[in-house]
Amino acid sequence: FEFTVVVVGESGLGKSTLIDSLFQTNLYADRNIPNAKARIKKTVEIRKQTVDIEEKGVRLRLSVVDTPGFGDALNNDKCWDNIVKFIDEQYEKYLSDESGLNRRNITDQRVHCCLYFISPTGNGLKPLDIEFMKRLDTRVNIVPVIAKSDTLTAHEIKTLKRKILDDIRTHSIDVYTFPETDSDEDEEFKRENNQLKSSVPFAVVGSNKFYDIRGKKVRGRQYPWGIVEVENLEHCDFAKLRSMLIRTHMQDLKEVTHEVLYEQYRANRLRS
Amino acid sequence: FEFTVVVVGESGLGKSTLIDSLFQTNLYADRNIPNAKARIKKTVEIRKQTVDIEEKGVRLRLSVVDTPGFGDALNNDKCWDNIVKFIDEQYEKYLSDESGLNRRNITDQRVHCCLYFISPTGNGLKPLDIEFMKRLDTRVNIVPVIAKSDTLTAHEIKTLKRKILDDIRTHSIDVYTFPETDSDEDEEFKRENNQLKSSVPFAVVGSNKFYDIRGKKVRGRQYPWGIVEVENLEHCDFAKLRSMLIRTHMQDLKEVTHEVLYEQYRANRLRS
Ligand SMILES: Nc1nc2c(ncn2[C@@H]2O[C@H](COP(=O)(O)OP(=O)(O)O)[C@@H](O)[C@H]2O)c(=O)[nH]1
Ligand SMILES: Nc1nc2c(ncn2[C@@H]2O[C@H](COP(=O)(O)OP(=O)(O)O)[C@@H](O)[C@H]2O)c(=O)[nH]1
Repeated sequence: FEFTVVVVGESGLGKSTLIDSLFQTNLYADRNIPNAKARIKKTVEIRKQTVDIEEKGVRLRLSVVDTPGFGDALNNDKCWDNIVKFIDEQYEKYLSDESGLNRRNITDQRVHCCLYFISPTGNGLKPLDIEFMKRLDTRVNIVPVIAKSDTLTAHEIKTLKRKILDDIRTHSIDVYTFPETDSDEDEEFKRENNQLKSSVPFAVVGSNKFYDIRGKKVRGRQYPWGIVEVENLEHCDFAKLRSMLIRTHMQDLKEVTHEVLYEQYRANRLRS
Repeated sequence: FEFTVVVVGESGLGKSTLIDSLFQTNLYADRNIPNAKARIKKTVEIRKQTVDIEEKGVRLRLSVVDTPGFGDALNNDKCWDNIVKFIDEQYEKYLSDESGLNRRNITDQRVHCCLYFISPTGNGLKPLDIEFMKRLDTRVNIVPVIAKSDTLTAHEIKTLKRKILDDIRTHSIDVYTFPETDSDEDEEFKRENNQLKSSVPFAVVGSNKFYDIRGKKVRGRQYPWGIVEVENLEHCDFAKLRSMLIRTHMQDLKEVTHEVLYEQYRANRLRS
C-alpha cells in the first residue's frame, strides 16, 4: 500500500517538523540547512525519502517528496517548473507500466497529495501561492495548510482562513475537497466529515519536543508565556489534519488521483 | 526637533503594529490592506506620515515613511530602487537648502533611521535582506529587528540572532552600531549601552490590544496558552528598542546621519 506526499512551501515554514510530527518519523535528523548565499541559486531541488510506517495495524509505504529552494530566491517566477515536471514523470511512468507486460505488479509512485504551506504572515494567499496552485490543481490533490499557526491569535486564524478561501474562489483554484457523504454512511463519519470540511485550510503547528503536562508527555512548543500543545484541538488543527490524511481520507486521495487526475493526464497524452 | 524613520519589510510582518506600539500613535487605523492581486504589481510605493509626539517633556516631530509592496511580488529584484531614490532626494533637498540663502531655518527631512524587519521564519538573512542592506548601508542607519518574535522560542531567538549577525559579517553589511562609551560617561549609561549592544538585532513584538494582568493594563497578544506582554523584557526586546530609539540613541542617529552619511553623499555629489 503506497502513499506519496509532496511537501511545498518557502523554507523555514516548519515543513520538516510537521512531517515528522504527523508520521512520527525522524526523516530530517541530519539535514543541513543552507545559508542565504546557497539559497540564492534558482533551481528548486526534488528530494524523495521513503519509509515504512504502521498506523492502526495497516502497513504503509510512505514517500515524502521535499522541494528545497521553493520560493526562496529573489526572483521566483517559474520556481514551480521542476515540481510540475516531477509529478508528470510519475504519471508517465505509471502509463508505460500500465501499457506494459507487467500490469499486475505496478508500484504506484504517483503523487497522491500536495501539502502546500501558506505563510502565517500573509494576508490571504501571496502571488507565489496563487501561481503555484493554478498550475498544479489539475495534476495533484492540493491540501493547503496555514503553517506555524501558533503565531496567530484565534481571531486572526478565523480571518486568515476566510481570506484564503476567498482568494481560492476568486482565482478558481481547484484544491482537494472532501467528498459528499452518502446518505447510507454512519452518523459518526458524516459528523466528522463536516467538522473537517468547516476547518479547511487547517491551521497547523508542529514540534519535535515533548513536555510533561497534567502528568502526560505532550508534543509542544514552550514559550515564556505558556506551552502550545500540538495535538490539542483548542490550540490548532494538527489532530484534524492527521486523522484526515492517515485515517479517513487517504483512500479517497488515492482514488481521486487514479480516477480523475491520472485519467486526465492519460487522455491529454493520448490526444497529443 | 525632527526625526524621520523609514520602515521596510515584507507586508504582514507587523510593521504598522510595531510603529503604533513604539510611538503610541494610531497612524494606521483606516489603512486598507491590498489583496494578493493588487500586490502582484511590482512598484514599491513611498508613503510619509508626520505626527507631533511628546516623550518625557521633549516635543518631537516624527515622520514615518512606509514602503508598501516591498518584497511582495513574485520577482523582487530592484524592489529597493524607489527607497534608495527617496533617501537620496532628501539629501539633495538638504544640500540645496544648505547652499541657499535660508541656511538658518532648514527643516531636516533627511532619513535618520531605517527600521528593517527580518522575517522570523527565515534561517538568518534571506537573499532579499542582503541585497537591500548592501545598497542602503552607506545611505542610512540600518537598525535590523526580528519581526513577530513571539513565534520563536527563547532558544530559537538566540540561534536566529547569531545567524543574522554571522550573515551581516559575511556580507560586510554596515548596520548601525552603538557608539563606544567614553570613560567619563556615567556607569548607568555604560551598563545600559552594553546591554543594548548584546541584544542586537532586537527581537520585537507589537500589539494594539490591552489585557488586565496582575491588576495593570498591559499591551499584549492573547493565545489559548497564554498572553505575550509586549513591554515585558522576559518576553521580547520591545522595551529595549523603544528606549534606544526614543531615549538614549536618537541624538546619535541624527549625528551619524549628518556627520557621516550626508557628508559622504555631499562629497560624492561635488565630485561627480
Ligand atoms: N512557531 C513555530 N515554529 C515552528 C513550528 N514548526 C517548526 N518550527 C520552527 O521553525 C524552524 C524551521 O522549521 P523546519 O521544520 O526546519 O522548516 P522547513 O524549512 O519548512 O522544513 C525550526 O526552528 C522549528 O523549530 C511551528 O509550528 N510553529
Ligand atoms: N504573532 C504576531 N503577530 C503580530 C505582531 N504584530 C502584528 N501582528 C499581526 O500581524 C498582522 C499584520 O500586522 P501589520 O502590522 O498590519 O503588518 P504590516 O503589513 O507589516 O504593517 C496583524 O494581524 C497583526 O495583528 C507580532 O508582534 N506578533
